[in-house]
Amino acid sequence: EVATEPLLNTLDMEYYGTISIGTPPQDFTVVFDTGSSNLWVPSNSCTSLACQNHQMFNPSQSSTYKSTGQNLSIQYGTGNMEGIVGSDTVTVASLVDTNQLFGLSTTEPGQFFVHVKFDGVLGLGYPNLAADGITPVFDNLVNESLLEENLFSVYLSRETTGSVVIFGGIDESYFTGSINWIFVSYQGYWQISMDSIIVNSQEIACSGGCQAIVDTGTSLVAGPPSGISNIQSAVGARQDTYGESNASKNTSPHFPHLRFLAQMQNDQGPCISSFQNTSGDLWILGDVFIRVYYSIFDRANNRVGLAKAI
Amino acid sequence: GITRLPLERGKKLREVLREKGLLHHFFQHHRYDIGTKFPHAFPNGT
Repeated sequence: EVATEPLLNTLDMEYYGTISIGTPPQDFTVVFDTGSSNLWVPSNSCTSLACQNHQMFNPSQSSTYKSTGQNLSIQYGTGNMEGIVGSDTVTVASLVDTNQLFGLSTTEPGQFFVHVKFDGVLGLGYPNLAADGITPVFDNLVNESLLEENLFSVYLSRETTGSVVIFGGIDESYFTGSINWIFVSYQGYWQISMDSIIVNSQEIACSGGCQAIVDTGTSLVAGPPSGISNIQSAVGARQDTYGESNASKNTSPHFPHLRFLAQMQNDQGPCISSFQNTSGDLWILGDVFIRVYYSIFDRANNRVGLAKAI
Repeated sequence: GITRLPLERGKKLREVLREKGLLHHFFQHHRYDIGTKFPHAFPNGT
């Protein structure tokens, strides 16, 4: 029997940064996730082992915290986060976002979450994805006129450090060439229309067009099984019993031109393909894609800008 | 008007579980489909 586990998508999150909430500030490590729209961190009233292993927000230690008395359930992948809604000052780098509504989890989702390094998630998707109509952090920053432009951009490094999310602007030092702009096809996720997927000059997936979501909260590239199977064949990867695909590091001539470094997780240990099946028709362009393309999320014009990352 | 927030690339839960020998146990007991994260997407274009 196969059971579901809440917050399973945390399996493949790998980039996170630090924000603070409250006065004086309490620090939290969060994933900046363009595939969701809520901010949540663990509450100090959560007694699960996973919570105890993370930073927990203590409302009584913050002079600016306001309770709303509202319960919250955020659907998140296969499970959900249960908690309460509070309001407090959220500081993101030098940006001070006052009266920000956010979720405080009172039950931590799933036994495996105990192994996750980050404490919570800060969603950078559109407001209509947010639970209970809560205004997302980015929208509040814009509403409070704290940003020069109504956009943010992301550069992901292959190294431990050097990655950055830039609020309110574009940093040309992170890319070369021109920016290619693609209009958002559905204003919820950062969803775009893709024309085709070509490997070595041959169209092997997404024939006739398909939809793709640019998601900083996913590390892989995922898509429908038929398309992924074609790509796996092109890169010489074989799927094992548990759905992971392995490839020999010695078969580089078979990898698509210029894509090997970007799309294979070639760290220490087994060589695991960065492509994964999903059950739907969507393609998910995760971190392996964003590492190649400096990504601009332009809310003012509802478009995504992609430029070749340095 | 432009604010930079540095990100750290850390170890994925997948890697942590693999190192602890728990990854196969995870896949044996849980169905993992990243597509379930996007229930509100338009699957077939607009």
